[in-house]
Amino acid sequence: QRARPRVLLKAPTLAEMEEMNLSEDDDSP
Amino acid sequence: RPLNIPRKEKDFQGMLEYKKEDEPKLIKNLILDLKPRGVAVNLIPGLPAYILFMCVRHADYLNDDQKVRSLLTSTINGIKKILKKRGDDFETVSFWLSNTCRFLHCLKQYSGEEGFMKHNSTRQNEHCLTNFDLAEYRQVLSDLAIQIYQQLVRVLENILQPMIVSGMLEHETIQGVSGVKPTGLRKRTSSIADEGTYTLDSIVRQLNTFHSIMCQHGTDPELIKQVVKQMFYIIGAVTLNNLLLRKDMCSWSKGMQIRYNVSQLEEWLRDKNLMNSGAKETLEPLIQAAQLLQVKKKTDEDAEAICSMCNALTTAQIVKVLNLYTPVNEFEERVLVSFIRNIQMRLRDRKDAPQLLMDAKHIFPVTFPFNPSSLALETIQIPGSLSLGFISRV
Repeated sequence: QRARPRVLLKAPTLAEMEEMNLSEDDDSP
Repeated sequence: RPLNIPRKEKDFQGMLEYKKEDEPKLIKNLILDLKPRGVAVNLIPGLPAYILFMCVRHADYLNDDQKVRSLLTSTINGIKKILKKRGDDFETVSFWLSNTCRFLHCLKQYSGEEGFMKHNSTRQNEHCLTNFDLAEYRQVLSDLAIQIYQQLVRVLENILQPMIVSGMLEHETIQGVSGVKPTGLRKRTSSIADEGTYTLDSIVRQLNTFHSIMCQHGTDPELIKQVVKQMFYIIGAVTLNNLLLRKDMCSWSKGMQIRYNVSQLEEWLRDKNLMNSGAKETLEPLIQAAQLLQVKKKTDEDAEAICSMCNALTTAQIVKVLNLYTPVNEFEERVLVSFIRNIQMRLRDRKDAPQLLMDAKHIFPVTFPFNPSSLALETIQIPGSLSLGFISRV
């Protein structure tokens, strides 16, 4: 029996990831 | 000096360690700069997916949720970025469709969820993620795979589109069947058409190219079946729509031509062991239209036979073909209006859609059935050609 349950990592949607990406691109010099 | 004892495979745990600051380099070398025709040709199918997953495994092993999130987000964005840049190249789209699916299968196979462990070896079960449940990221990856699949369909449609009418309708694969004497010397084979026109062989050759690229990329067999079914649907719909709009295509000999071409496509399915892909069934409307061009169209019995035969054609399509039908020589009569009225009367109870043309842009919903791999992660080695020297096997 497993020691402890795995922690569910909440995932952003594809669209939210895209926004993150755009903001990173903006940050990148 | 410690003896440089080469670590045997059994010592490795099937994980890959990298420094957080090297993540951008990992994404650049493994995704953005990787050329499917270049170094990727010699990789084991799905290697980029396995490498990414083994990196996820190590970040999970460290219990570092930020590192896991960052890697998954960068991977997904990296794949989207390369498909934005080279999304009209079939090899690139096929390569990342198969790797995205393999990555998704790994996240399931090593999730620790009973349902995905049935085919795992003991060793593989020891390699399951220990700290994080990535079910939500699996859903995002599945959404990405759907987007990539639809992109693949658009790419193959753009390549096939110019070939279909010429190859399936216009070019006379069976020489002379239309009664027109072949000009000059009889052409040696059906694949040598006039300059710049496509023949049925062109279409078959293109199908072979698509199929071998997807096999080379290790695309799931169930996914290849769905791609082939979609391709056949496009070929059938575009061919039928052109037949329905062109009087010169509605003759007995064209019916013969089309039936021969369809038989060649069926032959291709048989060769590739794809008869159970559902592809042949998508050609049924075209097959029935070709039969309609060849059957007798005079008596009540003929009308009865046509109505029971053409169950994949709408009333509008049947009537249109009969109206356009052109006798191939003076001995043959046109289809009488009374005969067409007879057909319409017999079909008046059908709940047909009124539209005449098939929706050639329709894309069947895609599924990605779970397809676990027997590959042992601890045996995977990273080829030097990938320039990933900053990653180390654990």
